[in-house]
Order: sequence, then structure tokens, then C-alpha cells
Amino acid sequence: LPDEYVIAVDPATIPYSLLLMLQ
Amino acid sequence: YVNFFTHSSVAQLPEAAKEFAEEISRLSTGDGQKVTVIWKTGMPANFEVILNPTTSFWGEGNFIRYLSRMGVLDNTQDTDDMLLDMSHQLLVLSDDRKEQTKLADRLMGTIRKQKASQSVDYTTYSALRNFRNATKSDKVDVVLQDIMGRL
Repeated sequence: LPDEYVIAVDPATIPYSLLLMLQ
Repeated sequence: YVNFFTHSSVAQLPEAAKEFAEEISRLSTGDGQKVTVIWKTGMPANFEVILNPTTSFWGEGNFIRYLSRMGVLDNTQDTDDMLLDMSHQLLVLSDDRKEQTKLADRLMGTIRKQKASQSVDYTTYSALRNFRNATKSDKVDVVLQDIMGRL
């Protein structure tokens, strides 16, 4: 696995999946 | 562990994005996998994963598929692919609210009928919550709550 994931996101849509991964 | 940056292409960060970053910061433990999110506009798609200077791929659903294949999330099943594609399409259809609403109904109908994997839950939750933000339609709320209840 990489040390870090860099994700570019258009703020018009929110990547809520990241939120679920932290819960 | 998630860090946020705002690229100069973003004139003003929408309220929903600010709230999202605050919520993530509250949940972040400060250790574990490092993720950097760069808010950026003008891209060919709304989500790009940059693995290294020469390798990147597009789409939140594809990121979830990638994590499944790397063993970070539960493995996706063949039947999940259709749901991941529908979730992706739901975001893409934002210019056509009528079609988008029809697809949201179909997606919700399908996930009620089959046992959802972790990958599908993450992806459909994100797509339906973005649909809710855009349309203010509360008909997705029950499904969002169901998914949260499963986690």
C-alpha cells in the first residue's frame, strides 16, 4: 500500500465514503 | 489521518465541503493511513486518486474498488459492480435532475433487495448523500440511516 493517498476532489461533490471509512 | 488543501482554482469552498472537513477532523485519530485531499475544480471528473507522479485514476467508486482489491475493504462481488456503476452515474447525471431522480429510486430499490457489501455501502452512501445535498430531497434519508446503522 502507498504511504499516502493524494486525492483531488471537486468540492461540488463531497467524498462521503472517506467519512464512513473513519467511522 | 486526513489533511485538506484548497487549490487556487477554487474561488470559495462551499459550506458542505467545509462541514465535511470539520467532521473528518473530529473523527481523525492522527495516525493510520495518511490521506491528502486537495479541493480542486476544472478537472475532467470530480474525483482523482494520484498514486504517484505518473499514475492516477478517476472516480470515488473506482477508489473503493481499488481499496477492495488491495484488501483494505471487503472484497467486492460481481454483483456489486452494477451498484458501484449506478452510484457513479448518479453523480454524473447532476445536470438532468429528472433522470437523476429516477436513477436514485432504482439504486435505492436495488440495494434494498440485495445484501450490501462494505464497498457498496460506502459508495452508495456517498452518491445518495450528494444527491440529497443537490436536490434537498429527503426520500433518501431512510436508506442513508440504514447504511449508517450497518457500519
